[in-house]
Amino acid sequence: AAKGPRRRQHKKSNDLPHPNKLPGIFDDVHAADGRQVCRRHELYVSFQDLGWLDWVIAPQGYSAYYCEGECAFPLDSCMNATNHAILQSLVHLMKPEAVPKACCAPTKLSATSVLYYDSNNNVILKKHRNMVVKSCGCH
Amino acid sequence: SGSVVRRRLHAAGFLQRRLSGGERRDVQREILAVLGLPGRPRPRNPPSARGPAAAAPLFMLDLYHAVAGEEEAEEEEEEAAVSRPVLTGLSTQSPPPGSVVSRADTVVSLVNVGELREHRRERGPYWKEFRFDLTQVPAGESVTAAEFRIYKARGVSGHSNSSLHISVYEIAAEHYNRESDLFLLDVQDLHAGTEGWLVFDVTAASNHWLVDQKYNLGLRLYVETADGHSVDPGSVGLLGRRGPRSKQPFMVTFFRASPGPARIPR
Repeated sequence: AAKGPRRRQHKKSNDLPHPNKLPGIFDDVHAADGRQVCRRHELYVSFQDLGWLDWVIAPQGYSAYYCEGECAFPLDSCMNATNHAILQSLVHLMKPEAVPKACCAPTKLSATSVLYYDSNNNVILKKHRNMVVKSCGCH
Repeated sequence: SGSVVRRRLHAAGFLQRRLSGGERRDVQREILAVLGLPGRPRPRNPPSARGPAAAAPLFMLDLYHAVAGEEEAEEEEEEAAVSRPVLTGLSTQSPPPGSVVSRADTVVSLVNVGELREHRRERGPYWKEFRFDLTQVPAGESVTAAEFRIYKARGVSGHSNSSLHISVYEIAAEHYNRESDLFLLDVQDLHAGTEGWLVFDVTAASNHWLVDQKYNLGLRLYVETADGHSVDPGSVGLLGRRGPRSKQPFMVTFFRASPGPARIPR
């Protein structure tokens, strides 16, 4: 199920907010011209909705997230842009027809584990790598 | 093909397309493939028909929470540079997780599919045998550790003050007219009054699983007193398939994916 962006409570801390916690991880941060900048959005994969809870023991689902938004010039620091993406967005500015903007895609993925019964009633715990988007960026 | 695609507004204001039956099956098959499953497992008895949880699922649920907790700790550690929380001891009821948990890609707990007890015919030693079906060994992964777990309750025989010597063998080969070929895997010496889960390292047995495609593993357990007398394993409190479900013996095997393409191209 894809949910609309929701405001997340930032923990009170004296340190500088972590780049991922800058406005934009969940909030609707827009570029100067109102378009939404590249960032992570919530996406929950529900094993319950898939009707799998007769063999999946845990979890009932997991937050996978996805990346979406504009990689338009100037690429702010919170967009995790590669040097190449910065150059590409410059060239796009000059030749929009010839060169596209950089893509908003995951820059860091993490694993998720699933505990389930197999057909012989053995119980299996499997770690699946690269299943959860931890951060997005312009590539 | 003219199939009516009904769109409806999802609560969050996004259009949601209703999938056709075929599309739903494709979606499930695709997610199962990502999860590395050839198809949708069909456990023999659905959750509602299962009695109280057996030992293996209880152990594996503890393992799952330990691993999930570690994954979250890694995330928090990266976000806020917080020190990694130490895995605290788990309830004495369930056995502690294996030591190679966090590096494993797959952990398989195998239920004991068969059990045999030797009755002393010609003054031979007592023993107890356990059978495991290894057909679910994940392809393309190598074994990093394998443990045989058996619960020891307080014994009924008169050995309560002595110490016991317990040894576990792999049944390497069985013969019709003579004793099986045995391969020693692990031994433990403990006080007869000990109670709780005993963990035997049977990793050495895994050498044959993948090479010889030997998928029927037999383990044989012997118990002796300090002065070498053979003792019936049941009489000193070692529980088998007739014990309570939460204390029945099982095996746990830890696998690590061998380096190769992250996902087999299709």
